[in-house]
Amino acid sequence: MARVICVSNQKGGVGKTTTAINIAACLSAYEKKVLLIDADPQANATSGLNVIVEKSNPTIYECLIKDYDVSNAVYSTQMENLYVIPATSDLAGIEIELVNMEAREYYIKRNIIDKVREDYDYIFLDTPPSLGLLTINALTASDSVLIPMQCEYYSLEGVSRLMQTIKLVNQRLNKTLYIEGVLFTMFDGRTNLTNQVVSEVKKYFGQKIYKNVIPRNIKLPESSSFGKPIILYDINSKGAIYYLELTKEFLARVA
Amino acid sequence: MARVICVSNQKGGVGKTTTAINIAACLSAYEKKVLLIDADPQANATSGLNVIVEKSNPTIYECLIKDYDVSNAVYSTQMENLYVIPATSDLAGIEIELVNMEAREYYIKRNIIDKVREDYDYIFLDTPPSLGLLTINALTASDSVLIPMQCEYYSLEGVSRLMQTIKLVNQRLNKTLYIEGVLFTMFDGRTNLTNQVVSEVKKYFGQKIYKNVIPRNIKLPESSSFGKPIILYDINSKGAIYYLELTKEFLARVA
Ligand SMILES: Nc1ncnc2c1ncn2[C@@H]1O[C@H](COP(=O)(O)OP(=O)(O)OP(=O)(O)O)[C@@H](O)[C@H]1O
Ligand SMILES: Nc1ncnc2c1ncn2[C@@H]1O[C@H](COP(=O)(O)OP(=O)(O)OP(=O)(O)O)[C@@H](O)[C@H]1O
Ligand SMILES: [Mg+2]
Ligand SMILES: [Mg+2]
Repeated sequence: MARVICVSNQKGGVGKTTTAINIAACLSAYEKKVLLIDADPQANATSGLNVIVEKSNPTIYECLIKDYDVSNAVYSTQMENLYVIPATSDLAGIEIELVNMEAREYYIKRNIIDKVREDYDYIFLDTPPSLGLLTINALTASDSVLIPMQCEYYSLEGVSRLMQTIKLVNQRLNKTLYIEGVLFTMFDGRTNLTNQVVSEVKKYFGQKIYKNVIPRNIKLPESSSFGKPIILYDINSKGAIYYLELTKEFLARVA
Repeated sequence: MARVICVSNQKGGVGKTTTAINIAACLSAYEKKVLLIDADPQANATSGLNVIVEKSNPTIYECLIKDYDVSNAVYSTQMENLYVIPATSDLAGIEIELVNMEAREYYIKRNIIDKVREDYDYIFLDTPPSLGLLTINALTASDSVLIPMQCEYYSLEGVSRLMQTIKLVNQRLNKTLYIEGVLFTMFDGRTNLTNQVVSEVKKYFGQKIYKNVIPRNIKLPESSSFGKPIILYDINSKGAIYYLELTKEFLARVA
């Protein structure tokens, strides 16, 4: 039975997709069977793993709206134990399509997670930079939330709204939802700004903050342009080491 | 009669808010009367200019939904000629509230722009990282679109969807909408990745690309945590020089 983890932060560009792809890939390298679900219409997790969607094949959109057989929407990747349910820009219309539906927050849970959960060790959901219905669906379908966080003011500012939303989902839609952890991304420990933000975030999240941080490393954006996780693109790069170390800490916590 | 410019790119974290605040501030320093409208529920443009919204005062949300007198929602800032219509997180609900309304794409244009346009030289709209109804409203209300762009793969990938949306708005909602310019942000000219993306973007946008780029500069995120535009926070910083030079190029184009 898989643990389901939603990677979420409504602040844009904080490293949600980069973290979802690379933790999932590192776990699959540690022989875990992992599914990554792209719940963002930008479909960056899909292209970041070089998943090519044929026009006729189902994606997350078909699983949600047309109740397709989910197993047809699962694609393999270049990593042996890593699978993806891809997205396309069709997903952008889903929030309006679901607005007037009964139990609109449970579509990801009922149409996807409940059907595949037995087949994997871990399931990750990459979410868009918003707190709309797609992200609510992802939070409702997850056991826990992993929050990537840039150590800058706008990212810090958004945390209280994110926590309000998580609390609401926890009260009304998913009683067991908890914070998996907070990850500092694009981290530069030399600046005052970073140290100020870190001390603020520590007050909020304390032990939930991963000891491993992910400093800025050019190999990470490079790897996405080659459609590969960092450990396939350049196993010796600092970016690969950062995510491998983080994944060890992640595994130690869930054990 | 103001020129109305929408700062937009659905990719998260590419420098929309930083660009909107700093171009608006530089123009106001050049004695132009400027209004910045925060159309993003994250309300980063509002806090980035240290605009404190009293609970009882109207914001963009009240102007759109309750047809408040817009002039009550206009706040002054620390820059003499710069004014702001702020946002709060209340704005997050607007997309669902507008979905079933008549002429839902024209709310920003009819309830705000048409009422204040005579009072300013320039009006800028900061938008959220999405192509939802708020961004469509902002595009419909604008003369042109300024597109901040990070030179990385995911940002490049999103351009075709952004252009599709702009084309649709241009065909159906706003016949005169055009591309004001494309601005390279957090620019690092030393990497291969940047040079690859730049050559791709040049094929798409050609002359529309500003010659001035905005390299990464720590004073920019620092200035946002002090609630000041860069020219007030540190006029001698590289960040200030980059935006002052860009603004000169912007003015030369609109002349
Ligand atoms: N540690 C890092 N070092 C350098 N670049 C990074 C790092 N992490 C992410 N990036 C780059 O920063 C950009 C933003 O990251 P990413 O797209 O993963 O964020 P996101 O939160 O998923 O964005 P969005 O809000 O648009 O979904 C990408 O171009 C990515 O390649
Ligand atoms: N040239 C720059 N150098 C260094 N940091 C920058 C630069 N431009 C923006 N930043 C920082 O990068 C982060 C993202 O920028 P910003 O919030 O302006 O992007 P955005 O596109 O408005 O994000 P969102 O998609 O969430 O609205 C912010 O923390 C900002 O302070
Ligand atoms: Mg992403
Ligand atoms: Mg912004």
